Amino acid sequence: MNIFRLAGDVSHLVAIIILFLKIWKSKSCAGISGKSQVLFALVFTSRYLDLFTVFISAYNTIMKLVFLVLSYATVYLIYMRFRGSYDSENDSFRVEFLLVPVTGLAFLENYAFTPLEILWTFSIFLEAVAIMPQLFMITKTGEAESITTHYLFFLGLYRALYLANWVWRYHTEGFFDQIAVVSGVVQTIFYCDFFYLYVTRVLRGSGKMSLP
Amino acid sequence: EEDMKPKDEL
Repeated sequence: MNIFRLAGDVSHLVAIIILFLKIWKSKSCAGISGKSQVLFALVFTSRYLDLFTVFISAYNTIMKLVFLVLSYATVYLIYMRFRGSYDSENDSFRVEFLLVPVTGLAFLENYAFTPLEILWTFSIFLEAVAIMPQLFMITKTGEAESITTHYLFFLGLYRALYLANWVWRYHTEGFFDQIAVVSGVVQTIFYCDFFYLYVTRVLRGSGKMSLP
Repeated sequence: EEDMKPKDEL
């Protein structure tokens, strides 16, 4: 464990908690893409299947459980508890355009052709694109509440910190996970445009982020 | 098939 990975995991946890509390307290999921949240729940489900077969550390197990519980709870809030406020009309990204290529690629590019390894690879590729429905929804509605932008900031920051973690691990222990690194770079690049808007609009300007 | 790395990351 290094400071970059710990900061990344904390940033990821903060993002997930920000979103959950925003929906829970405001009793509304307006402006939130339910599709992205379903994809994130799918990412955790397909990645953490080794939860009960491999014990790495208490931290690892606890964080996996927290991510799984919070992501499913968020999906529950959106599609069940506060489904009246779910903006399905603007949450119109065709997720099959993500799932098909990601599934195909996971079968082509993986470390081993075993169910667990293919599902892990699927989760890595899917995580890189899972935020697309949410970013698409923001461009469609033309704005995002400030809390939603803070959620996206910490979510984007988490994988950027993981990139630093991989640089650190490469230089200190020769660790290099090509699939995770390439996918992590792609994932972080998708946030660049948002990061620019976040700094110029939200941090400096008004609380809301309204797109041009 | 590369050596199976420990999946110690989240």
